[in-house]
Amino acid sequence: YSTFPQNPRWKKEDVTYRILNYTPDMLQADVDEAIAKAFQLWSSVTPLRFNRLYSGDADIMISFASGFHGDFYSFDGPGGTLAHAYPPSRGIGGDAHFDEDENWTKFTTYSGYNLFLVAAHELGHSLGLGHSNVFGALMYPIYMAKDTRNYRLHQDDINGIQALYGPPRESPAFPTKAFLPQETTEMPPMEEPTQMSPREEPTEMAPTKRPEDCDPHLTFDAITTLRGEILFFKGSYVWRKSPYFSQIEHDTISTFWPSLAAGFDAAYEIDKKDRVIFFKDNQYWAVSGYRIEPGFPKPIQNLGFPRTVKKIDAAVHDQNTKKTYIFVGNKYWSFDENTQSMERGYPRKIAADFQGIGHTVDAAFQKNGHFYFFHGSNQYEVDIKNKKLVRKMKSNSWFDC
Amino acid sequence: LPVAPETENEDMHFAQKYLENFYDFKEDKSSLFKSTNLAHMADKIREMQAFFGLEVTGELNRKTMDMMKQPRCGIPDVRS
Repeated sequence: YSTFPQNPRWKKEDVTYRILNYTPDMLQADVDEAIAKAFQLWSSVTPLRFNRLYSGDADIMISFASGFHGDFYSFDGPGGTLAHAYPPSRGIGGDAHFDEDENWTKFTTYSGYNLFLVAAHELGHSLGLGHSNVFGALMYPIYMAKDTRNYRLHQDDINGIQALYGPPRESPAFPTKAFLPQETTEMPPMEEPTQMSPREEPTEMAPTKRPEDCDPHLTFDAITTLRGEILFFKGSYVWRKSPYFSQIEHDTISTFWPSLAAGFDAAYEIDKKDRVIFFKDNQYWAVSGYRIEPGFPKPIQNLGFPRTVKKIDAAVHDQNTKKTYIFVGNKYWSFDENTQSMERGYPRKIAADFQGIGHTVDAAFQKNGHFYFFHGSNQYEVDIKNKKLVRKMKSNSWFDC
Repeated sequence: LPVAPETENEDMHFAQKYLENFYDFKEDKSSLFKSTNLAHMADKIREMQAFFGLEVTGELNRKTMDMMKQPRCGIPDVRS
């Protein structure tokens, strides 16, 4: 942990706070609760008591603001800086400011920032703590989405705040020692199931062990390019072929997108938009890098599929025509990314248009002027312009086997 | 994940702003030598890499950029 220069701290045990305004992202009652819970974290391990004021000057003034808001540090729009707070002193000292351009949420989701977590961090500054370089500590400067049920301060945070204020006067209701060092625990499930976290669904397709790269029977659920790399998905596993490193990298889906369920059905990249679409069952998600775009998942019927289509097999985007081919059974559909609508005349039989592909498609991607269609442990290289089969390979030919 | 290709050119500027905001980096505008500022910036990158437990190289590599682009608190990690 760290403290500010000269260790500023409140010289009293009764500290007041006032919420000056509210974010429209949340119910006011939820904001009140998040702030109160954040204060309670600190009061539970110190002799401090926090009393809310509804008018006049409070020691800690809490507000939401965008861009320049009258202090030394302007906010920067969505992402980047989420909030800041000043160490104890008169005037602006102790005040906590939250960037209104963020999407503030009550729960831990990947479409917004949990106000309780951010407020708890900022109030640490309001009480005199600087940033900690201990990963998992609340005062670590990076926002880390985590379960906030029964949230406990990290031991490093407790050591820091007690160095300034000492331990609570009476025996606390629960031990002041953190239960578990958070850096050694896996991220727990999401606090509340939301539309974006279908993680609790069983993933039948997820193998318990990652298959060997060079297993001749290796099959894939979905494949996509992403910023020049190729990602191969199977169950919860990802094989990552990158021009930036020579070896195939092995990861899990949760490494990149912790809130997405394993077992994608299909994926494709629209590189000009820096966007990847993932399909699972009758829903789809859009991501940009690590970020899941807000408003997802959406039902695949939004793309123009009839209700009879419950899931899709594969998808691939043609960068030249801006059409995305989506494969369902022995047919495929063409989705126009420019007009965001399904093209007329579809679905059509795969075999009718892609000569030599007489079966369903498990996964597909585009690279260097070719489509690569996967079926079982085989892979079919297809010329994009004339849709003709060029050659057949094993599915793991990209792994230098 | 790699940074988006179209944003790659902006990384240097982004990193400079990040180091100014959080690591007390100050560009020496009076210096005639670009290398002086680059060396100073490399020192600050090392400081930032050490803080976050990254490999300390002084180079603006992918992991360092990824860390810089994480959403975070606006209070500096170090003070002058």
